[in-house]
Amino acid sequence: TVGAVAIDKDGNLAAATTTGGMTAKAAGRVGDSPLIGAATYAENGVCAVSATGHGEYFIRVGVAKTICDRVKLAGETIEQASETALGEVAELGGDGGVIVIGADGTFAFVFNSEGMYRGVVDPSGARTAIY
Amino acid sequence: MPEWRLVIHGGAGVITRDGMSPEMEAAYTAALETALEAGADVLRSGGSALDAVEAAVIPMEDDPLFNAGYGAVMTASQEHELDASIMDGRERNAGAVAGVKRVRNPVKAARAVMERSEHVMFSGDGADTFAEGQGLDMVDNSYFYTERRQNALERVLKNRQRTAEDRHG
Repeated sequence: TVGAVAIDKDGNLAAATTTGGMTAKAAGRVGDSPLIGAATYAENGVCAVSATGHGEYFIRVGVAKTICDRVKLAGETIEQASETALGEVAELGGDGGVIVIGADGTFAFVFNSEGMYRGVVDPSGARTAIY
Repeated sequence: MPEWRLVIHGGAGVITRDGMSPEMEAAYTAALETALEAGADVLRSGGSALDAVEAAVIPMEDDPLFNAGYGAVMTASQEHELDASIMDGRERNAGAVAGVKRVRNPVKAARAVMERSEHVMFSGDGADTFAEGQGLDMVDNSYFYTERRQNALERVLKNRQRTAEDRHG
């Protein structure tokens, strides 16, 4: 799975995610699909999220929308909201990660797997990480 | 607050230093930097966040290192079925495709659904047909094939057991 979230100079947020799904998945199964609200979500003034991991757990938790709603309604930081949502995924037996950008441009990489290919770029430069 | 910012991921899972050679790590780092630069180029020139996320995802779809587009994993029936979604925070407009087999860049199909249809999601043959009708680049399903993913499929089918990496979408 790959994904991106961004904030532009006007403060607009966007998110995108693409995946090939799980190896040897049954034909027609859409369990790994980055459904809007599960793995992809963006709302100006709140946050933008793209997720990767055990797709069906992310669908059951509604991870991306959960994160944005916790930021919007509970006033949590994007890190707090992401950790809570991924905690629910872990409780069900899944793992994975999210990338998030908040309305103020702050960002977070949150994952409960051993690693996540990830990177960030802004006018100050680009950084990447794997582990 | 930064003037603009882009954040990307190329998947998560069991990624250990023991299991990755320096050459492989360098290849992944270079691929991530390519994707970052594609999106940054949009934002640096005043483009929209929506254009930036699409621009960043496309090179990862085209890179066999990642499980998206060229180099994606195989289904049990030895095909590739791809999924993508995109969302614009301005109006909470969204588009998605599931189970496409012929559109080269699924994120473009998702954006076409968002911007050129009245709907949010298309799946299967209908999604491919819609993408083709929108003039997107179409390929044979074999375009997505790589030996690495064929070997992974054969291992899973033989052992009847997936590793953590196999389970990740």
